Amino acid sequence: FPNIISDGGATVEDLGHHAGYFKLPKSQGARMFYFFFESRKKKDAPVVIWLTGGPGCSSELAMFYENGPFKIDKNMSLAWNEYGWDQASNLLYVDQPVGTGFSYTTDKSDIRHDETGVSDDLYDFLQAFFAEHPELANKDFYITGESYAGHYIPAFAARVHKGNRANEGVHVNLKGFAIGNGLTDPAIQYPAYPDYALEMGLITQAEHDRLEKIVPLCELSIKLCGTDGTTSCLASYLVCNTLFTGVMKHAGGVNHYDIRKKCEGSLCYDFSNMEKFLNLQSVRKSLGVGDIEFVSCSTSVYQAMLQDWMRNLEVGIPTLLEDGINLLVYAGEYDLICNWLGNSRWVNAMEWSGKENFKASKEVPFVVDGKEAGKLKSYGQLSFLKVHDAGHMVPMDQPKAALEMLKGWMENSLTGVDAVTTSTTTEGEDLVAQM
Amino acid sequence: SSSTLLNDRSFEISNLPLSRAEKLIRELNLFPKLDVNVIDVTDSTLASAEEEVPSIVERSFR
Repeated sequence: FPNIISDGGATVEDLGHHAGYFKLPKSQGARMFYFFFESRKKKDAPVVIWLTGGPGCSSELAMFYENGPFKIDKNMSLAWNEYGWDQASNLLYVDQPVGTGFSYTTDKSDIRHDETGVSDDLYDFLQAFFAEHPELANKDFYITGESYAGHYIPAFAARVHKGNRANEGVHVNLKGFAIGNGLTDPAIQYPAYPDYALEMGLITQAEHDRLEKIVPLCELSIKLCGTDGTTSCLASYLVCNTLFTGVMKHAGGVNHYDIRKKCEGSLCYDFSNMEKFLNLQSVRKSLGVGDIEFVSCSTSVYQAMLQDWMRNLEVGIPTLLEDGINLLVYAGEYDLICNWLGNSRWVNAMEWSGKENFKASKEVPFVVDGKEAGKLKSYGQLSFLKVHDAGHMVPMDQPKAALEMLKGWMENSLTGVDAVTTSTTTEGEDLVAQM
Repeated sequence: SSSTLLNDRSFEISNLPLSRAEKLIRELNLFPKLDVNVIDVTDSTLASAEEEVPSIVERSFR
């Protein structure tokens, strides 16, 4: 970004890197900041939007440390990321919900509290973006993201689908949505904490059994929260999080994003270079953000989502599957906080026409460079991938596998040519029933 | 009530939402100057230009 070529020159256009602000129509005074990187390869590549979780963390976290075109070197220069997802897509990063990153508002009431607010903002942004880039509007469109975006993604996908069916504005060619180590169905994922922790040797059987006593309480509280509760959802958040903190209390200081690692004191990762870089005056000037601060993660946005946290976002997914929209759920196997077991359980439990076939489908290796990079289970529009040797941030831990996963999924060739079927149906259950 | 039921001190202050949000940020070694990007309309040059701008303003950068 420093050393920018002067504004408005055609050469800058050729480089295909854009940044901008979108005025949120359903707000008092909010502007959403985004990055758009044209595909490094095929100009007719699909459009992929990435949503970071937190909740309340900025998209630049993923852009610089996971799957964006650049990495930040120690001396604040940028190096190309060989496995950036712009290798296979026209790639969008949006700072949302408003209040995080360079997105800002002049009115605190614009801070979003639920998925209706989030999905409406993203939908309105997408409409304006495609109006600005009409040449992209008919491209295949995929929604991807991670962690708390396991809430945002299905909500946004449902909003796009609803808009298309009602012929609202520009028709969006939504082909699929992918959730990485997400939180989508808390009623299934929270009770999976003690089971995953026991399986991975983080807690004893006795500690597991003690935590199991909380599960009925947590499940009841989530049921009370439902899809539109308020204070009941807050209570559920407090009750159910004792399952997670109960595991962590006995897990010997493991990094809950990657149980193979330990946090150094309170430090599990060091993303501080991102803040340094984005606060460089030359970078701010290049991006046109003026004197707007960069908020890497927002505690206020996090808290504003507390009533949203325990809501079930799986409910809107079956309709999307039945209408032919693909879903990929993937999870690094060493992540505790959004572990693969909880994700696998809600995916297997989803009520849709392909449920039994999916459950019975064979588990096949996901092979990259002739080596098994994960275990894949799929049927029809639905795919579940357990990624080996990765934690919460799969594109950071397994960048090549993540890029191949994206490419294969968008080309409907995830199982790949050289996939070897090595497992029997019962092992398929393994992904779920092993516990 | 569940904490008394389970004799579990997980309801300590460190687990309340704000603390969890701050812990998340500390774990990533991040130090945002603001806890949220709400700008004061009166003193921002940007805000004063708000009314006339189109819904999306984009620029190319290198």
